[in-house]
Amino acid sequence: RFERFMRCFEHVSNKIDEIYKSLARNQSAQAFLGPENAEEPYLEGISYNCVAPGKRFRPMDNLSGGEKTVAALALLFAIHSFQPAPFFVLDEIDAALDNTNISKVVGYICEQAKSNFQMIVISLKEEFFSHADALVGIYPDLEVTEGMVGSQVVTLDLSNVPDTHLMPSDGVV
Amino acid sequence: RFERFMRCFEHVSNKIDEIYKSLARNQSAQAFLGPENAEEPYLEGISYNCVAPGKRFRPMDNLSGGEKTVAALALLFAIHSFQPAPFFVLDEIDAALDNTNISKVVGYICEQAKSNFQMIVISLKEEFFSHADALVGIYPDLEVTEGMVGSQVVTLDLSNVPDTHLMPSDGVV
Amino acid sequence: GRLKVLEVVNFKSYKGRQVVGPFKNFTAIIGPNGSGKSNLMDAISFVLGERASNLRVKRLSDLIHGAPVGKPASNKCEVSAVYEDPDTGDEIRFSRSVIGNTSEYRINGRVVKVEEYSTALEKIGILMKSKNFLVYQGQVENIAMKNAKERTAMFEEMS
Amino acid sequence: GRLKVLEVVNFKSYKGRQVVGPFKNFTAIIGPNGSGKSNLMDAISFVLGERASNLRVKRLSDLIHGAPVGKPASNKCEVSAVYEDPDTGDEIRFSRSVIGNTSEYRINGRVVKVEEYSTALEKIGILMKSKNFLVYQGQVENIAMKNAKERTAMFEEMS
Ligand SMILES: Nc1ncnc2c1ncn2[C@@H]1O[C@H](COP(=O)(O)OP(=O)(O)OP(=O)(O)O)[C@@H](O)[C@H]1O
Ligand SMILES: Nc1ncnc2c1ncn2[C@@H]1O[C@H](COP(=O)(O)OP(=O)(O)OP(=O)(O)O)[C@@H](O)[C@H]1O
Ligand SMILES: [Mg+2]
Ligand SMILES: [Mg+2]
Repeated sequence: RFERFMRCFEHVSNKIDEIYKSLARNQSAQAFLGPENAEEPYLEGISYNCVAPGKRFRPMDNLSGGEKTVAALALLFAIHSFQPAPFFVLDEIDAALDNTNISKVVGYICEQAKSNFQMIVISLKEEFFSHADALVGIYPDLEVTEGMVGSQVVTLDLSNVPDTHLMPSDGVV
Repeated sequence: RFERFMRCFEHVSNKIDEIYKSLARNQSAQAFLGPENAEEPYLEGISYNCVAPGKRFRPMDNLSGGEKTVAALALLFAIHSFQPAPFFVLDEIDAALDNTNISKVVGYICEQAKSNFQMIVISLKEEFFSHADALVGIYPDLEVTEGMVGSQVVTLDLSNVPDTHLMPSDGVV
Repeated sequence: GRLKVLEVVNFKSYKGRQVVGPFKNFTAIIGPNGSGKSNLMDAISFVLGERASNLRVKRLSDLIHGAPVGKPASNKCEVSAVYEDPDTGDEIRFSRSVIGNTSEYRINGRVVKVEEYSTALEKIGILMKSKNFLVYQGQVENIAMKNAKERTAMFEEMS
Repeated sequence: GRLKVLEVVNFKSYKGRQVVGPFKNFTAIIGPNGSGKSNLMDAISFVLGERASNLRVKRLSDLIHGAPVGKPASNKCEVSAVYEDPDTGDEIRFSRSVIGNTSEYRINGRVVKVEEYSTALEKIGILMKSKNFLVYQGQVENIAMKNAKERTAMFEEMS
């Protein structure tokens, strides 16, 4: 039990810094996981700290909304590298990101999606979804009998479309 | 004490439906505040229900992220109509909104900002901030001595600029 | 392996039988507010064994199309996910349905107990206990802001 | 009336004295992630009397530029807000500063007690108790999702 815990913890804490650097596209970014009790980490807590690119070490709750999102994704992907699920489903993770951070995150996802995982994302932002291989468009459709609004689905395969800006900025199918 | 409570409650519950209709730009939208105990509303809870445009009456937690944001703004503006503070400060309230809802909310804000309140918003989306009368641009600036990143401010007065899309889509100053 | 196709029957805002897919390496779900995007994520979580409270409903029977407004389209709803192993081309079809308020699980059409169902999911790397691959709307920042003890518990579950 | 100009001195990521404004009827604050937008909102809340926990710090002294990394730029920080009554052209300057860990309040440069300060703010319609005009990052949905009892308490405070 102890061995398994340590193997998992050591794997993720070795990977987290490299993943955060490549997600933030900046070598000065740093991330580390530290047990509060080094001898027996499973007895106490494990702290997570990130140094945002260009900034100094400071407590995690000092980070801005966008900086926290990037730090969270780094941890998510580091955990995945230890225990790879076949796919991710991410619902509007880009809500707090500015366009610079969106293109960094999308760049990372496109690199990874080719090799070791499948990405299913929900997004409202063209800067994010225009790089996908396929779009699933959901649109509301009035059901006449019940007077209720239901959902209809249309799927677009984009794998043969060159990666350009696809949609007018309202991006709705 | 009871009179004051009832005056406040009645004012807001009379206004909420009209504000929600004009925020959603749709007469089929409905919003109402209902006391759980009609004789003495201050003794029990007050429920808030919204019927999103085109949908049927359902519990509030059935609403989607964007629908909840619009419902929340309607309540906020209805409360303001009873107790008008001189200005609002809203930090990225557009995070869950699609472009259609952003233009409805911005339209409502532009109408109100002329007459009865001052709006200060923080936003990452050009669809939102390009309608403002003034932009305050914050940019990070490296302080050489400390090696720390600080904030610098620049202010742009847009009141003489015609209301068009001002920025390239990454909109950062 | 990966998710190939999803089939939803009377699940939340999806009336009747609707097929979604095929999913590629990077698939984006788009559409206006309230159109049903997060409901589709709920369908994926549901078929993998997620419980009602994380599907934004109080009871499983509220997942049936029309149930929250008292006009259920049917007495059951069902979601199937076709998982594909790209190396061998093998496919497995996982299905979960709700009849009344209880769940029924199937693998390739055969009814199985929930234990067999979750063991088969674990074999392909899906551990619903730790759910490190699902991020619900508005939850992304919380992954980084857990307190130190919660983080230890997370590693505990993974190992 | 309305907010005309804000002046921040060594407050959070703002080093030295910086003047922001003039604010118009509809002003947008823009800039990249981590640049200091929410810090500017914290400056407005701070000068109106907000407490440390809603300013994302544990102690008031952490508001001083550089304090969270052990390199405070000064032993104090200060924010002033100039409020203008457009009908009469009158201006009032509200200021709050932190020296060490205690607050000092001024109206038009004169030191006043906190009671006089909040009474003067109430006169222009700013009730920090109910704060119905400030929406912090990530909190907008919560306004609609309060439970019924919390909503009654909110009306109680307003009346
Ligand atoms: N059982 C059900 N039957 C019919 N409609 C339902 C059912 N459950 C939920 N809905 C409807 O589905 C809609 C919400 O869909 P969902 O949360 O997926 O939206 P979304 O596309 O994610 O929107 P957003 O972009 O705002 O997050 C609501 O309007 C709700 O009324
Ligand atoms: N006392 C302080 N001294 C110096 N810097 C500080 C201080 N307090 C906070 N900061 C820095 O301010 C930055 C956060 O700024 P803020 O939260 O305003 O960003 P933001 O512009 O709102 O970003 P986002 O768009 O991601 O929400 C952090 O990087 C933090 O380290
Ligand atoms: Mg959603
Ligand atoms: Mg912010």
